[in-house]
Amino acid sequence: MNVFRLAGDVSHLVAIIILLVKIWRSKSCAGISGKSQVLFALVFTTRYLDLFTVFISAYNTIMKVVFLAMSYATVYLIYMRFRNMYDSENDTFRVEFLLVPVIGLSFLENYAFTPLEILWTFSIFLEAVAIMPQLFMITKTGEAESITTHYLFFLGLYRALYIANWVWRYHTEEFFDQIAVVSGVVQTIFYCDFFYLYVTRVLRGKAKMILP
Amino acid sequence: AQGEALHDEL
Repeated sequence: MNVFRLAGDVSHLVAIIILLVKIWRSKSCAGISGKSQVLFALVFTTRYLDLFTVFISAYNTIMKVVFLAMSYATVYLIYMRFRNMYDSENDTFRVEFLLVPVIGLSFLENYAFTPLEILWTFSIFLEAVAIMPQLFMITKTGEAESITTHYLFFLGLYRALYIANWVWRYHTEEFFDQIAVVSGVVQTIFYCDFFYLYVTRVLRGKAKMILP
Repeated sequence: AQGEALHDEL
C-alpha cells in the first residue's frame, strides 16, 4: 500500500458517498444516470468475487464490502425508492455498445483463461467506460448540478491517483499490471474534458455546470 | 512482470 493508492481509494469512497447522500437527502436522482450506477455495481460484483476465497488484508476486505454495499444501495435508490424521479428519457445511452466490446475484449486479452480472471478483466475494462452514460446524459441535458460534478471529480481523481500508484509500484516493487494500467489510463482520459469544465466553471463558484 | 493472478488492488 502506498499513499497514492490510499488517496485513490479514499477519493473513490468519497465519490460514492457524495452521490449516495445527495440522492438520499434530495430524495431525487434527477440528472443521475442509473445506467452508469448499474454498470458500477456490475464492476464491483465481477471484480470482488474473490471476496470470500482470497484474504489480502482487513482493509481490502472491508473496502470491497463497503463499495459493493454502497453501489447496490445507490442502484436501489435510483430504480426502486426514487424511481419516479429517475430521468429515463435523458438516460438513453445504449449500454450494449459498451458491454459487447468489453466482454469480447476480456475473452481476448486476459492473464488467464479462467472464469475468475476473465470476470476480473471484464470488470477492469467495464470500469473504464462505465461513466459514459453519465457523461452522455450531462451533454444531453447540457448541465449538471454542482454536487454531481463533485461526484465526477472524485471519481475521475481516484483512477488518476491509481496511475500514480502504478508508477510508484513499478519503481519500488517492479509491479506492473498491464491490463489495469492501460484501462486506467483510458478511463482517466475520458474525464479530461470534464476536469477542464470542472476547474473552469464549477470551481469558479457557478451553481451548476452549464456545458458550452 | 504482468499482474499476477492475485489482484491485491481494489
